[in-house]
Amino acid sequence: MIIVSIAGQKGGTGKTTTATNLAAAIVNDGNKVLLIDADPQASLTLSLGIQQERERTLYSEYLREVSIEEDGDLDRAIVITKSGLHLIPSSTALAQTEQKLMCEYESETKLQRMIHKMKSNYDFVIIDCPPSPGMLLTNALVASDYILIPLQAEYLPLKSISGFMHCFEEAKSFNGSLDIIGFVFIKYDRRIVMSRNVLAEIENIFGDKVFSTRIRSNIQLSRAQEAGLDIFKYDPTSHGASDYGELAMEFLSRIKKM
Amino acid sequence: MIIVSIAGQKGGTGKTTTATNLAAAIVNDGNKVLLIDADPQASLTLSLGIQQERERTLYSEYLREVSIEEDGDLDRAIVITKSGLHLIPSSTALAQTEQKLMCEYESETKLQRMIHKMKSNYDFVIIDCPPSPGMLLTNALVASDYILIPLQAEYLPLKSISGFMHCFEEAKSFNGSLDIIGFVFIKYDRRIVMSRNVLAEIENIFGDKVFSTRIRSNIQLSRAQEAGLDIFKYDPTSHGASDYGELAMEFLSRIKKM
Ligand SMILES: Nc1ncnc2c1ncn2[C@@H]1O[C@H](COP(=O)(O)OP(=O)(O)OP(=O)(O)O)[C@@H](O)[C@H]1O
Ligand SMILES: Nc1ncnc2c1ncn2[C@@H]1O[C@H](COP(=O)(O)OP(=O)(O)OP(=O)(O)O)[C@@H](O)[C@H]1O
Ligand SMILES: [Mg+2]
Ligand SMILES: [Mg+2]
Repeated sequence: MIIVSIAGQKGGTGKTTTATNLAAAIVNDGNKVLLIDADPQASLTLSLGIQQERERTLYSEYLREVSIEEDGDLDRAIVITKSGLHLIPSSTALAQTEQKLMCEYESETKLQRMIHKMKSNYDFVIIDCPPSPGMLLTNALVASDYILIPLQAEYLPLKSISGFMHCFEEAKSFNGSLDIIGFVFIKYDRRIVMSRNVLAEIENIFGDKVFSTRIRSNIQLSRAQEAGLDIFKYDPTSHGASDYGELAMEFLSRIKKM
Repeated sequence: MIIVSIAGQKGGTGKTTTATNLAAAIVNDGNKVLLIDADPQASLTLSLGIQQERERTLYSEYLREVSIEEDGDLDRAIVITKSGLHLIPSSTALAQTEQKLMCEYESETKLQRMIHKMKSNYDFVIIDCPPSPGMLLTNALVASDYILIPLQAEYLPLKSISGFMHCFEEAKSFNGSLDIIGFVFIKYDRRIVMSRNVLAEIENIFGDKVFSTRIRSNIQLSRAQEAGLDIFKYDPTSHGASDYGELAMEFLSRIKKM
Protein backbone atom coordinates (compact mmCIF):
# COMPACT_ATOMS: atom_id res chain seq x y z
CA MET A 1 0.00 0.00 0.00
CA ILE A 2 1.45 3.34 -1.12
CA ILE A 3 0.34 6.47 0.80
CA VAL A 4 0.45 9.86 -0.95
CA SER A 5 -0.38 13.32 0.47
CA ILE A 6 -1.63 16.00 -1.92
CA ALA A 7 -0.23 19.02 -0.12
CA GLY A 8 1.21 22.52 -0.38
CA GLN A 9 1.04 25.58 1.82
CA LYS A 10 -0.60 27.89 -0.73
CA GLY A 11 -4.39 28.00 -0.68
CA GLY A 12 -6.54 27.33 -3.73
CA THR A 13 -3.87 25.69 -5.89
CA GLY A 14 -5.94 22.61 -6.78
CA LYS A 15 -5.12 20.08 -4.01
CA THR A 16 -8.70 18.84 -3.61
CA THR A 17 -9.40 18.74 -7.35
CA THR A 18 -6.17 16.77 -7.88
CA ALA A 19 -6.90 14.32 -5.02
CA THR A 20 -10.31 13.41 -6.48
CA ASN A 21 -9.34 13.10 -10.14
CA LEU A 22 -5.94 11.44 -9.69
CA ALA A 23 -7.64 8.85 -7.45
CA ALA A 24 -10.39 8.27 -10.01
CA ALA A 25 -7.86 7.89 -12.87
CA ILE A 26 -5.81 5.37 -10.85
CA VAL A 27 -9.01 3.41 -10.07
CA ASN A 28 -9.86 3.41 -13.81
CA ASP A 29 -6.42 1.86 -14.41
CA GLY A 30 -7.43 -1.14 -12.26
CA ASN A 31 -6.12 -0.18 -8.80
CA LYS A 32 -7.92 -0.04 -5.44
CA VAL A 33 -7.69 3.47 -3.98
CA LEU A 34 -8.81 5.01 -0.67
CA LEU A 35 -9.19 8.79 -0.33
CA ILE A 36 -8.82 10.51 3.09
CA ASP A 37 -10.07 14.07 3.63
CA ALA A 38 -7.72 15.57 6.24
CA ASP A 39 -8.90 19.19 5.77
CA PRO A 40 -11.38 20.65 8.29
CA GLN A 41 -13.08 22.61 5.50
CA ALA A 42 -14.10 19.18 4.12
CA SER A 43 -13.85 20.28 0.48
CA LEU A 44 -13.09 16.74 -0.75
CA THR A 45 -16.07 15.33 1.16
CA LEU A 46 -18.40 18.02 -0.24
CA SER A 47 -17.05 17.70 -3.77
CA LEU A 48 -17.85 13.96 -3.72
CA GLY A 49 -21.48 14.67 -2.88
CA ILE A 50 -21.48 14.02 0.87
CA GLN A 51 -23.43 16.96 2.24
CA GLN A 52 -24.57 15.68 5.64
CA GLU A 53 -22.10 15.32 8.51
CA ARG A 54 -21.63 11.57 9.01
CA GLU A 55 -21.31 9.81 12.35
CA ARG A 56 -17.89 8.26 11.60
CA THR A 57 -15.35 10.64 10.07
CA LEU A 58 -11.62 11.20 10.38
CA TYR A 59 -12.53 13.45 13.34
CA SER A 60 -14.39 10.75 15.25
CA GLU A 61 -11.53 8.27 14.70
CA TYR A 62 -8.85 10.75 15.84
CA LEU A 63 -10.92 11.26 19.02
CA ARG A 64 -11.08 7.51 19.63
CA GLU A 65 -7.34 7.16 18.97
CA VAL A 66 -6.50 9.97 21.42
CA SER A 67 -8.76 8.60 24.17
CA ILE A 68 -7.40 5.89 26.50
CA GLU A 69 -10.31 3.42 26.37
CA GLU A 70 -10.73 3.09 22.61
CA ASP A 71 -8.86 2.79 19.33
CA GLY A 72 -9.45 4.64 16.10
CA ASP A 73 -10.95 2.38 13.41
CA LEU A 74 -10.62 3.87 9.93
CA ASP A 75 -12.23 0.79 8.30
CA ARG A 76 -15.59 1.66 9.85
CA ALA A 77 -15.42 5.27 8.58
CA ILE A 78 -15.07 4.32 4.88
CA VAL A 79 -17.91 5.58 2.65
CA ILE A 80 -18.51 4.73 -1.01
CA THR A 81 -19.36 7.94 -2.89
CA LYS A 82 -21.76 8.57 -5.82
CA SER A 83 -18.96 8.00 -8.32
CA GLY A 84 -17.81 4.81 -6.62
CA LEU A 85 -14.70 6.23 -4.90
CA HIS A 86 -13.84 5.00 -1.38
CA LEU A 87 -13.50 7.91 1.06
CA ILE A 88 -12.88 8.60 4.76
CA PRO A 89 -14.83 11.85 5.10
CA SER A 90 -13.82 14.95 7.03
CA SER A 91 -15.91 17.07 9.37
CA THR A 92 -15.77 20.79 10.19
CA ALA A 93 -15.22 19.63 13.78
CA LEU A 94 -11.81 18.36 12.65
CA ALA A 95 -10.48 21.84 13.45
CA GLN A 96 -10.97 21.01 17.13
CA THR A 97 -8.71 17.95 16.79
CA GLU A 98 -5.86 20.32 16.00
CA GLN A 99 -6.17 21.74 19.52
CA LYS A 100 -6.48 18.33 21.14
CA LEU A 101 -3.55 16.87 19.18
CA MET A 102 -1.29 19.82 20.06
CA CYS A 103 -1.31 18.97 23.76
CA GLU A 104 -1.09 15.15 23.31
CA TYR A 105 1.92 12.85 23.65
CA GLU A 106 3.28 11.51 20.31
CA SER A 107 0.52 13.36 18.49
CA GLU A 108 2.39 13.51 15.15
CA THR A 109 1.96 9.79 14.47
CA LYS A 110 -1.74 9.24 15.25
CA LEU A 111 -2.87 9.04 11.60
CA GLN A 112 0.11 6.87 10.66
CA ARG A 113 -0.87 4.35 13.37
CA MET A 114 -4.53 4.30 12.39
CA ILE A 115 -3.64 3.63 8.73
CA HIS A 116 -1.27 0.80 9.73
CA LYS A 117 -4.07 -0.83 11.74
CA MET A 118 -6.50 -0.82 8.80
CA LYS A 119 -7.70 -4.27 7.65
CA SER A 120 -9.11 -3.08 4.32
CA ASN A 121 -6.79 -3.73 1.42
CA TYR A 122 -5.90 -0.84 -0.95
CA ASP A 123 -3.10 -0.32 -3.49
CA PHE A 124 -3.03 3.44 -2.83
CA VAL A 125 -4.20 5.82 -0.11
CA ILE A 126 -4.49 9.49 -1.23
CA ILE A 127 -4.77 12.18 1.49
CA ASP A 128 -6.17 15.66 0.72
CA CYS A 129 -4.35 18.13 2.99
CA PRO A 130 -5.31 21.52 4.49
CA PRO A 131 -3.46 24.64 3.23
CA SER A 132 -2.00 25.70 6.59
CA PRO A 133 0.82 24.27 8.71
CA GLY A 134 -0.26 22.50 11.91
CA MET A 135 -0.92 19.12 13.47
CA LEU A 136 -3.41 17.97 10.82
CA LEU A 137 -0.90 18.59 8.01
CA THR A 138 1.98 17.09 10.02
CA ASN A 139 -0.06 13.92 10.72
CA ALA A 140 -0.87 13.50 7.02
CA LEU A 141 2.78 13.94 5.94
CA VAL A 142 4.12 11.65 8.69
CA ALA A 143 1.66 8.96 7.53
CA SER A 144 2.77 9.28 3.89
CA ASP A 145 5.39 7.70 1.61
CA TYR A 146 5.19 10.53 -0.96
CA ILE A 147 3.97 14.10 -1.36
CA LEU A 148 2.53 15.47 -4.62
CA ILE A 149 2.45 19.31 -4.71
CA PRO A 150 -0.07 20.99 -7.07
CA LEU A 151 1.07 24.49 -7.97
CA GLN A 152 -0.14 27.46 -9.96
CA ALA A 153 2.46 29.19 -12.08
CA GLU A 154 2.20 32.53 -10.29
CA TYR A 155 4.45 34.53 -7.97
CA LEU A 156 2.82 33.83 -4.55
CA PRO A 157 2.45 30.05 -5.06
CA LEU A 158 6.10 29.96 -6.15
CA LYS A 159 7.16 31.83 -3.01
CA SER A 160 5.06 29.58 -0.75
CA ILE A 161 7.29 26.57 -1.50
CA SER A 162 10.02 27.58 0.95
CA GLY A 163 7.47 27.80 3.79
CA PHE A 164 6.20 24.34 2.86
CA MET A 165 9.73 22.94 3.04
CA HIS A 166 9.68 23.66 6.80
CA CYS A 167 6.61 21.41 7.19
CA PHE A 168 8.30 18.75 5.02
CA GLU A 169 11.52 18.76 7.08
CA GLU A 170 9.53 18.58 10.32
CA ALA A 171 7.52 15.59 9.06
CA LYS A 172 10.72 13.90 7.85
CA SER A 173 12.07 13.97 11.40
CA PHE A 174 9.22 11.55 12.30
CA ASN A 175 9.19 9.62 9.01
CA GLY A 176 12.61 9.42 7.43
CA SER A 177 11.48 7.74 4.20
CA LEU A 178 9.05 10.56 3.24
CA ASP A 179 9.88 11.98 -0.22
CA ILE A 180 8.43 14.55 -2.64
CA ILE A 181 7.31 12.67 -5.76
CA GLY A 182 6.93 15.95 -7.61
CA PHE A 183 5.21 19.20 -8.57
CA VAL A 184 2.28 19.39 -10.99
CA PHE A 185 1.21 22.68 -12.60
CA ILE A 186 -2.54 23.46 -12.39
CA LYS A 187 -4.44 25.90 -14.64
CA TYR A 188 -1.26 26.18 -16.71
CA ASP A 189 -1.38 28.48 -19.74
CA ARG A 190 1.85 28.62 -21.71
CA ARG A 191 0.69 31.79 -23.50
CA ILE A 192 1.19 33.77 -20.26
CA VAL A 193 4.78 34.98 -19.78
CA MET A 194 4.63 34.73 -15.97
CA SER A 195 3.51 31.09 -16.24
CA ARG A 196 6.50 30.21 -18.40
CA ASN A 197 8.90 32.09 -16.09
CA VAL A 198 7.62 30.37 -12.94
CA LEU A 199 7.79 26.95 -14.64
CA ALA A 200 11.40 27.63 -15.67
CA GLU A 201 12.31 28.72 -12.12
CA ILE A 202 10.77 25.58 -10.54
CA GLU A 203 12.47 23.31 -13.12
CA ASN A 204 15.72 25.10 -12.31
CA ILE A 205 15.42 24.35 -8.57
CA PHE A 206 13.74 20.93 -8.60
CA GLY A 207 14.86 19.47 -11.94
CA ASP A 208 12.97 16.36 -13.04
CA LYS A 209 10.67 16.46 -9.96
CA VAL A 210 8.47 18.69 -12.14
CA PHE A 211 5.84 16.55 -13.85
CA SER A 212 5.70 17.01 -17.62
CA THR A 213 1.88 16.67 -17.47
CA ARG A 214 0.20 20.08 -17.04
CA ILE A 215 -3.44 20.47 -15.98
CA ARG A 216 -5.15 23.13 -18.11
CA SER A 217 -7.89 25.41 -16.80
CA ASN A 218 -11.24 23.66 -17.41
CA ILE A 219 -14.61 24.75 -15.96
CA GLN A 220 -15.86 21.13 -16.20
CA LEU A 221 -13.65 20.32 -13.19
CA SER A 222 -15.64 22.77 -11.02
CA ARG A 223 -18.92 21.58 -12.49
CA ALA A 224 -18.03 17.98 -11.66
CA GLN A 225 -17.52 19.03 -8.01
CA GLU A 226 -20.93 20.67 -7.97
CA ALA A 227 -22.41 17.38 -9.25
CA GLY A 228 -20.52 15.38 -6.59
CA LEU A 229 -18.62 13.38 -9.22
CA ASP A 230 -15.07 12.88 -10.48
CA ILE A 231 -14.32 14.29 -13.94
CA PHE A 232 -14.38 10.86 -15.63
CA LYS A 233 -17.95 10.18 -14.50
CA TYR A 234 -19.05 13.79 -15.17
CA ASP A 235 -17.47 14.50 -18.58
CA PRO A 236 -15.00 11.89 -19.87
CA THR A 237 -14.47 13.88 -23.11
CA SER A 238 -13.27 17.07 -21.33
CA HIS A 239 -9.74 18.51 -21.24
CA GLY A 240 -9.86 17.90 -17.47
CA ALA A 241 -10.42 14.18 -17.97
CA SER A 242 -7.62 13.79 -20.53
CA ASP A 243 -5.15 15.86 -18.43
CA TYR A 244 -5.86 13.91 -15.23
CA GLY A 245 -5.70 10.64 -17.16
CA GLU A 246 -2.25 11.63 -18.40
CA LEU A 247 -1.23 12.73 -14.88
CA ALA A 248 -2.16 9.32 -13.48
CA MET A 249 -0.02 7.53 -16.09
CA GLU A 250 2.98 9.74 -15.29
CA PHE A 251 2.37 9.35 -11.55
CA LEU A 252 2.22 5.53 -11.77
CA SER A 253 5.36 5.33 -13.90
CA ARG A 254 7.26 7.62 -11.48
CA ILE A 255 6.14 5.48 -8.51
CA LYS A 256 7.63 2.40 -10.20
CA LYS A 257 10.99 4.21 -10.56
CA MET A 258 11.16 5.51 -6.96
CA MET B 1 -9.49 53.35 14.33
CA ILE B 2 -11.47 50.70 12.39
CA ILE B 3 -10.04 47.16 12.29
CA VAL B 4 -10.98 44.88 9.39
CA SER B 5 -10.03 41.23 8.80
CA ILE B 6 -9.82 39.95 5.22
CA ALA B 7 -10.80 36.35 5.87
CA GLY B 8 -12.51 33.23 4.60
CA GLN B 9 -11.88 29.55 5.05
CA LYS B 10 -11.32 28.69 1.37
CA GLY B 11 -7.77 28.89 0.14
CA GLY B 12 -6.66 30.98 -2.82
CA THR B 13 -9.77 33.19 -3.06
CA GLY B 14 -7.88 36.51 -3.15
CA LYS B 15 -7.54 37.49 0.54
CA THR B 16 -3.93 38.70 0.27
CA THR B 17 -4.48 40.48 -3.07
CA THR B 18 -7.54 42.23 -1.60
CA ALA B 19 -5.76 43.23 1.62
CA THR B 20 -2.93 44.95 -0.31
CA ASN B 21 -5.00 46.74 -2.93
CA LEU B 22 -7.93 47.76 -0.73
CA ALA B 23 -5.42 49.26 1.74
CA ALA B 24 -3.61 51.11 -1.06
CA ALA B 25 -6.87 52.50 -2.47
CA ILE B 26 -7.96 53.71 1.00
CA VAL B 27 -4.54 55.39 1.47
CA ASN B 28 -4.94 57.07 -1.96
CA ASP B 29 -8.25 58.48 -0.66
CA GLY B 30 -6.39 60.29 2.11
CA ASN B 31 -6.55 57.83 5.02
CA LYS B 32 -3.78 56.35 7.19
CA VAL B 33 -3.80 52.55 6.96
CA LEU B 34 -1.79 49.82 8.71
CA LEU B 35 -1.62 46.31 7.22
CA ILE B 36 -1.00 43.26 9.46
CA ASP B 37 0.09 39.92 7.95
CA ALA B 38 -1.41 37.25 10.26
CA ASP B 39 -0.73 34.30 7.91
CA PRO B 40 2.32 32.08 8.58
CA GLN B 41 2.87 31.68 4.82
CA ALA B 42 3.63 35.45 4.84
CA SER B 43 2.13 36.03 1.37
CA LEU B 44 1.28 39.67 2.14
CA THR B 45 4.83 40.33 3.39
CA LEU B 46 6.35 38.72 0.28
CA SER B 47 3.94 40.44 -2.12
CA LEU B 48 5.04 43.84 -0.70
CA GLY B 49 8.66 43.11 -1.50
CA ILE B 50 9.94 42.05 1.95
CA GLN B 51 12.01 38.98 1.20
CA GLN B 52 14.28 38.71 4.23
CA GLU B 53 12.90 37.60 7.60
CA ARG B 54 12.92 40.71 9.79
CA GLU B 55 13.86 40.81 13.46
CA ARG B 56 10.51 42.25 14.62
CA THR B 57 7.43 40.59 13.14
CA LEU B 58 3.96 39.66 14.37
CA TYR B 59 5.62 36.43 15.57
CA SER B 60 8.20 38.16 17.75
CA GLU B 61 5.53 40.39 19.29
CA TYR B 62 3.18 37.48 20.04
CA LEU B 63 6.11 35.78 21.83
CA ARG B 64 6.76 38.90 23.91
CA GLU B 65 3.07 39.22 24.73
CA VAL B 66 2.85 35.57 25.85
CA SER B 67 5.99 35.76 28.00
CA ILE B 68 5.69 37.05 31.58
CA GLU B 69 8.60 39.53 31.58
CA GLU B 70 7.76 41.49 28.44
CA ASP B 71 4.95 43.06 26.43
CA GLY B 72 4.32 42.87 22.71
CA ASP B 73 5.02 46.19 20.97
CA LEU B 74 3.46 46.35 17.51
CA ASP B 75 4.67 49.96 16.96
CA ARG B 76 8.27 48.73 16.79
CA ALA B 77 7.42 46.05 14.20
CA ILE B 78 5.97 48.49 11.63
CA VAL B 79 7.80 48.54 8.28
CA ILE B 80 7.25 50.96 5.38
CA THR B 81 7.19 48.97 2.12
CA LYS B 82 8.44 49.89 -1.39
CA SER B 83 5.02 51.26 -2.32
CA GLY B 84 4.74 53.29 0.88
CA LEU B 85 2.27 51.02 2.71
CA HIS B 86 2.71 50.52 6.47
CA LEU B 87 2.95 46.81 7.37
CA ILE B 88 3.53 44.54 10.37
CA PRO B 89 5.22 41.62 8.60
CA SER B 90 4.64 37.94 9.20
CA SER B 91 7.22 35.18 9.56
CA THR B 92 7.04 31.49 8.68
CA ALA B 93 7.79 30.91 12.37
CA LEU B 94 4.32 32.28 13.08
CA ALA B 95 3.05 28.71 12.68
CA GLN B 96 4.77 27.89 15.97
CA THR B 97 2.77 30.64 17.73
CA GLU B 98 -0.34 28.61 16.99
CA GLN B 99 0.98 25.82 19.23
CA LYS B 100 2.09 28.22 21.96
CA LEU B 101 -1.20 30.15 21.90
CA MET B 102 -3.27 26.96 22.12
CA CYS B 103 -1.97 26.09 25.57
CA GLU B 104 -2.00 29.68 26.92
CA TYR B 105 -4.54 31.36 29.20
CA GLU B 106 -6.84 33.90 27.43
CA SER B 107 -4.99 33.27 24.20
CA GLU B 108 -7.85 34.42 21.95
CA THR B 109 -7.37 38.09 22.84
CA LYS B 110 -3.59 38.54 22.53
CA LEU B 111 -3.70 40.39 19.18
CA GLN B 112 -6.65 42.53 20.33
CA ARG B 113 -4.65 43.68 23.37
CA MET B 114 -1.52 44.44 21.37
CA ILE B 115 -3.49 46.56 18.88
CA HIS B 116 -5.18 48.48 21.73
CA LYS B 117 -1.75 49.29 23.22
CA MET B 118 -0.43 50.74 19.95
CA LYS B 119 0.61 54.38 20.09
CA SER B 120 0.75 54.90 16.32
CA ASN B 121 -2.32 56.58 14.92
CA TYR B 122 -4.16 54.97 11.97
CA ASP B 123 -7.67 55.38 10.53
CA PHE B 124 -7.82 51.73 9.46
CA VAL B 125 -6.02 48.49 10.33
CA ILE B 126 -6.39 45.70 7.70
CA ILE B 127 -5.46 42.14 8.72
CA ASP B 128 -4.67 39.45 6.09
CA CYS B 129 -5.84 36.11 7.54
CA PRO B 130 -4.71 32.50 7.00
CA PRO B 131 -7.11 30.12 5.17
CA SER B 132 -7.46 27.58 8.02
CA PRO B 133 -9.32 27.75 11.33
CA GLY B 134 -7.13 27.99 14.45
CA MET B 135 -5.73 30.41 17.01
CA LEU B 136 -4.16 32.78 14.47
CA LEU B 137 -7.49 33.25 12.66
CA THR B 138 -9.42 33.50 15.94
CA ASN B 139 -7.02 36.19 17.24
CA ALA B 140 -7.44 38.26 14.06
CA LEU B 141 -11.27 38.04 14.15
CA VAL B 142 -11.46 38.79 17.90
CA ALA B 143 -9.31 41.90 17.30
CA SER B 144 -11.56 43.12 14.46
CA ASP B 145 -14.64 45.33 14.10
CA TYR B 146 -15.51 43.93 10.65
CA ILE B 147 -14.77 40.99 8.35
CA LEU B 148 -14.59 41.28 4.54
CA ILE B 149 -14.84 37.90 2.76
CA PRO B 150 -13.37 37.61 -0.77
CA LEU B 151 -15.01 34.78 -2.68
CA GLN B 152 -14.74 33.08 -6.02
CA ALA B 153 -18.03 32.24 -7.73
CA GLU B 154 -17.45 28.50 -7.75
CA TYR B 155 -18.96 25.52 -5.94
CA LEU B 156 -16.27 24.77 -3.29
CA PRO B 157 -15.78 28.42 -2.20
CA LEU B 158 -19.57 28.69 -1.89
CA LYS B 159 -19.70 25.58 0.28
CA SER B 160 -16.81 26.78 2.48
CA ILE B 161 -18.91 29.62 3.89
CA SER B 162 -20.77 27.45 6.38
CA GLY B 163 -17.45 26.21 7.85
CA PHE B 164 -16.29 29.81 8.17
CA MET B 165 -19.45 30.71 10.07
CA HIS B 166 -18.24 28.43 12.90
CA CYS B 167 -15.05 30.52 13.21
CA PHE B 168 -17.13 33.70 13.09
CA GLU B 169 -19.49 32.56 15.86
CA GLU B 170 -16.55 31.45 18.02
CA ALA B 171 -14.84 34.85 17.59
CA LYS B 172 -18.11 36.64 18.36
CA SER B 173 -18.24 34.93 21.76
CA PHE B 174 -15.07 36.92 22.63
CA ASN B 175 -15.96 40.09 20.69
CA GLY B 176 -19.69 40.70 20.57
CA SER B 177 -19.54 43.69 18.22
CA LEU B 178 -17.79 41.77 15.41
CA ASP B 179 -19.79 41.94 12.16
CA ILE B 180 -19.42 40.80 8.54
CA ILE B 181 -19.23 43.93 6.36
CA GLY B 182 -19.75 41.83 3.26
CA PHE B 183 -18.68 39.47 0.47
CA VAL B 184 -16.74 40.57 -2.60
CA PHE B 185 -16.50 38.42 -5.72
CA ILE B 186 -12.98 37.91 -7.11
CA LYS B 187 -12.09 36.85 -10.68
CA TYR B 188 -15.78 37.25 -11.49
CA ASP B 189 -16.82 36.51 -15.07
CA ARG B 190 -20.52 37.02 -15.76
CA ARG B 191 -20.28 35.03 -19.01
CA ILE B 192 -19.85 31.80 -16.98
CA VAL B 193 -23.18 30.25 -15.93
CA MET B 194 -21.78 28.83 -12.67
CA SER B 195 -20.50 32.29 -11.66
CA ARG B 196 -23.96 33.80 -12.14
CA ASN B 197 -25.62 30.91 -10.24
CA VAL B 198 -23.25 31.17 -7.27
CA LEU B 199 -23.69 34.98 -7.14
CA ALA B 200 -27.48 34.55 -7.12
CA GLU B 201 -27.28 31.94 -4.33
CA ILE B 202 -25.06 34.18 -2.13
CA GLU B 203 -27.33 37.21 -2.75
CA ASN B 204 -30.27 35.02 -1.78
CA ILE B 205 -28.69 34.08 1.57
CA PHE B 206 -26.86 37.30 2.48
CA GLY B 207 -28.90 39.97 0.67
CA ASP B 208 -27.24 43.37 0.49
CA LYS B 209 -24.09 42.11 2.29
CA VAL B 210 -22.88 41.24 -1.23
CA PHE B 211 -20.78 44.09 -2.59
CA SER B 212 -21.93 45.35 -6.00
CA THR B 213 -18.22 45.87 -6.99
CA ARG B 214 -16.78 42.77 -8.65
CA ILE B 215 -13.05 42.22 -9.12
CA ARG B 216 -12.32 40.90 -12.61
CA SER B 217 -9.50 38.50 -13.39
CA ASN B 218 -6.40 40.58 -14.23
CA ILE B 219 -2.86 39.23 -14.61
CA GLN B 220 -1.47 42.66 -13.64
CA LEU B 221 -2.51 41.93 -10.04
CA SER B 222 -0.12 38.93 -9.94
CA ARG B 223 2.60 40.91 -11.73
CA ALA B 224 2.30 43.70 -9.16
CA GLN B 225 2.92 41.13 -6.40
CA GLU B 226 6.04 39.91 -8.18
CA ALA B 227 7.26 43.52 -8.30
CA GLY B 228 6.48 44.01 -4.58
CA LEU B 229 4.00 46.82 -5.31
CA ASP B 230 0.28 47.52 -4.98
CA ILE B 231 -1.65 47.70 -8.27
CA PHE B 232 -1.88 51.54 -8.21
CA LYS B 233 1.91 51.92 -8.13
CA TYR B 234 2.44 49.06 -10.62
CA ASP B 235 -0.21 49.77 -13.27
CA PRO B 236 -2.76 52.48 -12.41
CA THR B 237 -4.47 52.08 -15.82
CA SER B 238 -5.26 48.36 -15.33
CA HIS B 239 -8.67 46.76 -14.71
CA GLY B 240 -7.30 45.67 -11.33
CA ALA B 241 -6.63 49.27 -10.32
CA SER B 242 -10.07 50.52 -11.39
CA ASP B 243 -11.87 47.56 -9.73
CA TYR B 244 -10.01 47.96 -6.41
CA GLY B 245 -10.52 51.74 -6.56
CA GLU B 246 -14.27 51.13 -6.91
CA LEU B 247 -14.16 48.51 -4.10
CA ALA B 248 -12.56 51.04 -1.74
CA MET B 249 -15.27 53.61 -2.45
CA GLU B 250 -18.02 51.05 -1.77
CA PHE B 251 -16.19 49.81 1.34
CA LEU B 252 -15.84 53.36 2.77
CA SER B 253 -19.46 54.23 2.10
CA ARG B 254 -20.65 50.98 3.73
CA ILE B 255 -18.45 51.67 6.80
CA LYS B 256 -20.18 55.06 7.20
CA LYS B 257 -23.59 53.36 7.22
CA MET B 258 -22.68 50.58 9.71
N1 LIG C 1 -7.71 22.90 -13.69
C1 LIG C 1 -8.70 23.64 -13.17
N2 LIG C 1 -9.46 24.37 -14.00
C2 LIG C 1 -10.47 25.15 -13.51
N3 LIG C 1 -10.80 25.24 -12.21
C3 LIG C 1 -10.08 24.53 -11.35
C4 LIG C 1 -9.00 23.69 -11.75
N4 LIG C 1 -8.49 23.10 -10.65
C5 LIG C 1 -9.19 23.57 -9.59
N5 LIG C 1 -10.17 24.41 -10.01
C6 LIG C 1 -11.12 25.18 -9.18
O1 LIG C 1 -10.35 26.09 -8.41
C7 LIG C 1 -10.86 26.13 -7.07
C8 LIG C 1 -9.73 25.73 -6.13
O2 LIG C 1 -9.39 24.38 -6.30
P1 LIG C 1 -9.25 23.38 -5.05
O3 LIG C 1 -10.36 23.61 -4.10
O4 LIG C 1 -9.02 22.03 -5.59
O5 LIG C 1 -7.89 23.94 -4.43
P2 LIG C 1 -7.25 23.56 -3.00
O6 LIG C 1 -5.79 23.73 -3.14
O7 LIG C 1 -7.76 22.26 -2.58
O8 LIG C 1 -7.86 24.72 -2.07
P3 LIG C 1 -7.74 24.81 -0.45
O9 LIG C 1 -6.41 25.48 -0.23
O10 LIG C 1 -8.91 25.70 -0.06
O11 LIG C 1 -7.83 23.43 0.08
C9 LIG C 1 -12.06 25.18 -7.01
O12 LIG C 1 -13.25 25.94 -7.11
C10 LIG C 1 -11.87 24.27 -8.23
O13 LIG C 1 -13.08 23.88 -8.79
N1 LIG D 1 -8.49 39.36 -9.63
C1 LIG D 1 -7.44 38.56 -9.84
N2 LIG D 1 -7.05 38.32 -11.11
C2 LIG D 1 -6.00 37.50 -11.37
N3 LIG D 1 -5.28 36.86 -10.44
C3 LIG D 1 -5.60 37.07 -9.17
C4 LIG D 1 -6.69 37.91 -8.78
N4 LIG D 1 -6.78 37.92 -7.43
C5 LIG D 1 -5.80 37.10 -6.99
N5 LIG D 1 -5.09 36.60 -8.02
C6 LIG D 1 -3.98 35.63 -7.97
O1 LIG D 1 -4.50 34.41 -7.47
C7 LIG D 1 -3.60 33.84 -6.54
C8 LIG D 1 -4.32 33.69 -5.20
O2 LIG D 1 -4.61 34.94 -4.64
P1 LIG D 1 -4.25 35.27 -3.11
O3 LIG D 1 -2.91 34.75 -2.78
O4 LIG D 1 -4.53 36.73 -2.90
O5 LIG D 1 -5.36 34.40 -2.40
P2 LIG D 1 -5.46 34.08 -0.82
O6 LIG D 1 -6.90 33.88 -0.54
O7 LIG D 1 -4.75 35.12 -0.06
O8 LIG D 1 -4.69 32.68 -0.75
P3 LIG D 1 -4.29 31.89 0.61
O9 LIG D 1 -5.53 31.09 0.95
O10 LIG D 1 -3.13 31.02 0.18
O11 LIG D 1 -3.93 32.91 1.64
C9 LIG D 1 -2.39 34.76 -6.46
O12 LIG D 1 -1.35 34.22 -7.25
C10 LIG D 1 -2.89 36.08 -7.02
O13 LIG D 1 -1.92 36.80 -7.70
MG1 LIG E 1 -8.63 21.72 -0.73
MG1 LIG F 1 -3.30 34.84 1.43
